[in-house]
Amino acid sequence: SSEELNRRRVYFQDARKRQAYLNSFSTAPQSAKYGINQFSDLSQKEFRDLYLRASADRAPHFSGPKTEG
Amino acid sequence: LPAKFDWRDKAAVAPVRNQQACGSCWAFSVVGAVQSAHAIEGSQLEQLSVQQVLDCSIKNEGCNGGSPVRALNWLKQTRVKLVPQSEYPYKAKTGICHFFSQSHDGVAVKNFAAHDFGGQEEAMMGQLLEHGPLAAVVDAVSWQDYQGGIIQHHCSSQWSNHAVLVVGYDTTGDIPYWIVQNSWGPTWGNEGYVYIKIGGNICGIADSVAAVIL
Repeated sequence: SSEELNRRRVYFQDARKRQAYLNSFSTAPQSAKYGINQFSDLSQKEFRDLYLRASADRAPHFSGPKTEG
Repeated sequence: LPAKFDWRDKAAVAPVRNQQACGSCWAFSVVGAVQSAHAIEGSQLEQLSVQQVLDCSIKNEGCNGGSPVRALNWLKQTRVKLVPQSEYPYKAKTGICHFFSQSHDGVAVKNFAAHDFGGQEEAMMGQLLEHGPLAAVVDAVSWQDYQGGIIQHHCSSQWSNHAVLVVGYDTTGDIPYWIVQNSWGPTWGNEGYVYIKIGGNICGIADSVAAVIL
């Protein structure tokens, strides 16, 4: 429907703004790039509700020797 | 540790798959780790059934979400054999669990090791080399817009919401990074993979990491 199309257009425009912000941190050549992909016409809530459904059980800290920091 | 290592070079990683509109990443990460461990043991690399884990691991919630560690606990305790994907195909919907007899061909999980490697990402590299690809849970909110390259910002730890498979690392360039297989299809990111900077627990990559033992 045209209502749905308009909503998707707004989400797409929001994504473009979000991507511009994210890319403003990507200065080095190998840095991550953010842009249009198959999720660009989803709202952030739709994306979370559909794709970010995992939970992590608390795991014990690895007991080997510290090698960083 | 070698400066770079990638289980794909050893033909131990199955192709990138697509979970579609189903919150099944937790099952894809676990099945990915099991099928890689099976190949590393010397068997032919074979895709195993994600749908079986989705339908039968009842302490998880199918397409509504789950935890890799809970799924591995279920595999370990029940000694259920994961059957080939061709025998129990993926439908992107939670369904009724299909049972197979213990004599049916499949891959069982003997044990697993889940750890928090925060501050110890080098030790995590050792775990990757020793046990094969690792199931990890990350914060993937910013991945909605990811196109490629090495993620170094905009990714929190301790807010995990997505499960993935760590298949390798590369420390030869200016920015060392993890090579991570996602389950959003081969057109997403770097042909279905995402690269995450090593050190600093970016995206919470080291917070909850599980290795499978067959």
